[in-house]
Amino acid sequence: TSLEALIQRATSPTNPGPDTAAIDAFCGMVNKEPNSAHIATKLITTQIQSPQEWEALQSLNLLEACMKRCGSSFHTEIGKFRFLNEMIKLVSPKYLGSQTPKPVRDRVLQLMYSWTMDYPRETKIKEAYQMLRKQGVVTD
Amino acid sequence: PVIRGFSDDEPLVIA
Repeated sequence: TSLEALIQRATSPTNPGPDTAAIDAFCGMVNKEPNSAHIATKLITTQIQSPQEWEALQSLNLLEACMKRCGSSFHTEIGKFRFLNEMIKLVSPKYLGSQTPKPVRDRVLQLMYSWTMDYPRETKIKEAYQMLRKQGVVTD
Repeated sequence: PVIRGFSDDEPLVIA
């Protein structure tokens, strides 16, 4: 099964709970297939912007699992503004912030904050997070 | 001369 099929299973809005088998398979494939980190990141970007809250939240959980379990090539992709900008648009009132469900907005900010600590070498993540604080999107 | 490599990233969006 391809990454596309696996992410659909892992984030399906009809899932009663987390589909850990699909999450495991997705992370496993990202680690196994060379150059799959870029494709995986693009797929996750699409899914986190789902207007269906449960689908978006499952996508953020998949993203967190990949950050924890996939290698540095995945961290590098997430550490680019190309990806971080999509997370910023979800929480910024200038973009999609007003349509994004609050649990999704909170989860995006929580992930970015934790990444600033867990992946200090990905300096663009810290830069993006500090910008969100400066703009008042993140409050203490 | 400055070689303008293709930057594989884009600028940070301002919220």
